[in-house]
Amino acid sequence: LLGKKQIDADVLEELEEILITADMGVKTTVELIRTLEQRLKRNELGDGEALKAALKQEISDRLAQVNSDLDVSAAKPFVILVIGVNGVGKTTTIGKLAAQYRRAGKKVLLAAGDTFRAAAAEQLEIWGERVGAEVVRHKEGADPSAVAFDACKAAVARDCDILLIDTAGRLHTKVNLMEEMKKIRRVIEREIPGAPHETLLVLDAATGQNAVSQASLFKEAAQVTGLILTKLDGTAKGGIVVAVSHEFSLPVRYIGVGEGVEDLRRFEPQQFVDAIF
Amino acid sequence: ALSDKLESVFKKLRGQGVMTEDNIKEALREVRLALLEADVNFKVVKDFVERVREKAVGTLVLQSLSPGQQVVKIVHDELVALMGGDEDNSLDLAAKPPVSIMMVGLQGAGKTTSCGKLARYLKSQRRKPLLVPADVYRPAAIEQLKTLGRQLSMEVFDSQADQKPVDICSKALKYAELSGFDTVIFDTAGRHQIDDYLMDELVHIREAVEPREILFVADAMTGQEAVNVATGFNDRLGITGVVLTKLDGDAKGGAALSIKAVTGKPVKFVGLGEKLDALEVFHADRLVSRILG
Ligand SMILES: Nc1nc2c(ncn2[C@@H]2O[C@H](COP(=O)(O)OP(=O)(O)OP(=O)(O)O)[C@@H](O)[C@H]2O)c(=O)[nH]1
Ligand SMILES: Nc1nc2c(ncn2[C@@H]2O[C@H](COP(=O)(O)OP(=O)(O)OP(=O)(O)O)[C@@H](O)[C@H]2O)c(=O)[nH]1
Ligand SMILES: [Mg+2]
Ligand SMILES: [Mg+2]
Repeated sequence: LLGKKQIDADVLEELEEILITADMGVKTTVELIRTLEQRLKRNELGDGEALKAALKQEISDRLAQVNSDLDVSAAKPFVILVIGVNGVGKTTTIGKLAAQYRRAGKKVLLAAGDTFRAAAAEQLEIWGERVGAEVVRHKEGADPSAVAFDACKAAVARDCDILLIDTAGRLHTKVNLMEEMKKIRRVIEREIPGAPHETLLVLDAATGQNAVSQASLFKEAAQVTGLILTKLDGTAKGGIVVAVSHEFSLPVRYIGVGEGVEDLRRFEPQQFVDAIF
Repeated sequence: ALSDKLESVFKKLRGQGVMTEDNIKEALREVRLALLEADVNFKVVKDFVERVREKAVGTLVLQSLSPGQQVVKIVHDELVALMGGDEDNSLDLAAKPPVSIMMVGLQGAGKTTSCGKLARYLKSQRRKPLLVPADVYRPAAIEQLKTLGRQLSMEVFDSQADQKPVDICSKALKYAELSGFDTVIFDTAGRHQIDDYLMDELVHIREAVEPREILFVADAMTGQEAVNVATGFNDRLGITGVVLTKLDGDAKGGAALSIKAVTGKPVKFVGLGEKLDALEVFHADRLVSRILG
């Protein structure tokens, strides 16, 4: 009996290392390991393999609970606002989403809502050319709310199916930038009732526990309704998505697996968990 | 903060003379948790806590400090030492001009922006840098660096997206030599350390321009994978220093510790904002205070 206790303790230590190095975060790791310890105490789990299987099931259950697909037929134009901190892949993801909707025969409009960063609008315009979507843009330094306003008007006037609104990267701790984002949202709401119909928070798979702080402040300020997890084609496991998805009840709509126009996949909880172990 | 947690852990140690394996066990657990919560890599934390344990066990509990403060001091000093203490982390520009600097790293880390910031910094140091856009993959990447050059009134080499990055870099270096630039800053495309083709490209660029500095640009919010990424870039290419970006957020920045621990290369600069004046020379004690905060 003592032998089993020691083996279990060793296995739990190994599993703890896997969880931490996958960026699950300290809080989530402690919760998950405690859950396993309780099941061990109740003699519910046999050997190391059973422990690992139970852990994988627990994680994929958490993800599956919140999982849901994005239904863009729910409104016309269906307005998607894309937000997140700097450099995570917002603009590129918009290009990929636009391509996907274009392939489905939809009329897509893009809004170059990043009026701050050098060549941001030019970057989105190239994506627009690539996928066959028009781009509404202003000059660098313009008011991003004005771009959102014009884009909403154009989406209705041009009978578009989907409007994707790009925004500048912003750190969630910058109050003035979060206020700017709130204003963009208000303008969209006023122009198209019910819009934005989806607000996507983009997270980089290599992000550590700061993702929780990002999700918390972005959700509070902009009523996020879905997540995108990018750069999963690298070596990062993206474990932070488990805590974020669970804590804020946010489904992972898509994952980014490369820099090309086709590198967007539906999120599969089981595949995601298998990749961690 | 860690200091508060250690204060309460050590309430029981009051009156005891020496730190022992036993009485610091709980304290070390708190140190481990604090570092993991700061995104420091699992293995790096393990090695570091072991070093703290070695330093702490057997030391006398000083009259002037509480045991908690004493452990915090050991942790603080060991972290600063790990980050290079006050070793020279200045840019190595000691070569016949034009001196080349390559900026490398993962997608979206802040390389292009940091190139602009570095050019501005070098100009303030009375140098005359040439900015070279060598990212032909990302849409409007060349335009992005050209725009930054315009904002700084500094010259940007006229790369075209249909050229090969190695050719751009060779041509740009020749141009810099002929035109009297004393420094050349090469912006490269973001890439994963496991992308063999793109990592080879960096090696070819390195061979072509013989840089004095190869700066690994890393996002301060990076988690556990910082170790594998930094090792990949360092083993394959050889980095000479690190630029830690987006430190103006609330990410603890533990990735910096991980990167220094596994590569031994110093953090030379930190990015503290999106504007081109938001670049500062790295100070170890500031980052350590942030992590222990
Ligand atoms: N490998 C890989 N790279 C990606 C992925 N998504 C985006 N990128 C790259 O990440 C970098 C940043 O992408 P952007 O789309 O500019 O990110 P952003 O969030 O719009 O950046 P800002 O607007 O500056 O905040 C680019 O080099 C993209 O090609 C992905 O899924 N995989
Ligand atoms: N807040 C903040 N943002 C930064 C900092 N450095 C860069 N950024 C932002 O991060 C985003 C990405 O910066 P880029 O310079 O395009 O990154 P990159 O590494 O060149 O990206 P790729 O070329 O696609 O790999 C942009 O929105 C920048 O404005 C920083 O220190 N603080
Ligand atoms: Mg963008
Ligand atoms: Mg770049």
